Amino acid sequence: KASQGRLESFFGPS
Amino acid sequence: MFEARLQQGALLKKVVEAIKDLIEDANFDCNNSGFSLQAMDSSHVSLVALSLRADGFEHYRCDRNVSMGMKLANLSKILKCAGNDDAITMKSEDNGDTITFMFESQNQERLSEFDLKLMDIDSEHLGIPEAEYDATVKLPSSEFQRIVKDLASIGDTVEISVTKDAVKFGTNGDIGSANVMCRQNKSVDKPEESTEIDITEPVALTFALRYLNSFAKATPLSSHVVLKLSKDLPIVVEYHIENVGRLSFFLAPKVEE
Repeated sequence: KASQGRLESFFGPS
Repeated sequence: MFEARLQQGALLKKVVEAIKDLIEDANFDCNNSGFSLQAMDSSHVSLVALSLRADGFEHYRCDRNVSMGMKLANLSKILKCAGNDDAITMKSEDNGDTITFMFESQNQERLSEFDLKLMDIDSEHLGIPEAEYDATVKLPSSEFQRIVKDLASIGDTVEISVTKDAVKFGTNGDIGSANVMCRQNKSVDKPEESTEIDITEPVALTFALRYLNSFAKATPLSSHVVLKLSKDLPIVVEYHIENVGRLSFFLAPKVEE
């Protein structure tokens, strides 16, 4: 089963 | 002070209509180079990035960097009062607590002004690295809109897979399954119908259709949409606004547990 990723797991704070 | 005039005011109306259901409020950042916004939806699954270049406006002045917080629903209410052929001028004093929208009809016979109260909004900016993507697909925006709408009637998620000749969109649901394939077609006689694929590595990723359908509300902004995909990275769904800038959406993929 696939779960929804969140953006913070891919992009860091600027 | 900040002052910017957009002859094609309809562009601003279309931008706000495209994002207002995805994000509730946002800071509009203005500096010398232009007018921009970055905001995530409340679940932090998708992100909107708008960039309108200063030279895309007929007149643009920004004496110091300003960040203007607005509730998108309120901004939408005001912009709905602008005619589709109106020019829109935005004005705000330094440290002002309102932004003024001035609408001018084409024949200059009707002038109206609306003031919107600004808000303090805490926003988290994410650093989005400039990346080379495994696959870039440019297809007619109306085609993309149709595909994500059609597939959403069958399933909740879509697998987008790109090879050098085609892009495939597939879904599964309780009632069955669906697949749509678009072949590369660099149509020269009808450039508005072209589909172009630029690929370094075949890629397949799964995304929630609900968000892609929301992004497709930007369709009126551009004849084409650009999809950028890399393994294990958010997809970029980009609408280029001719001579003015672009509206980009990022969506985190579904990840296998």
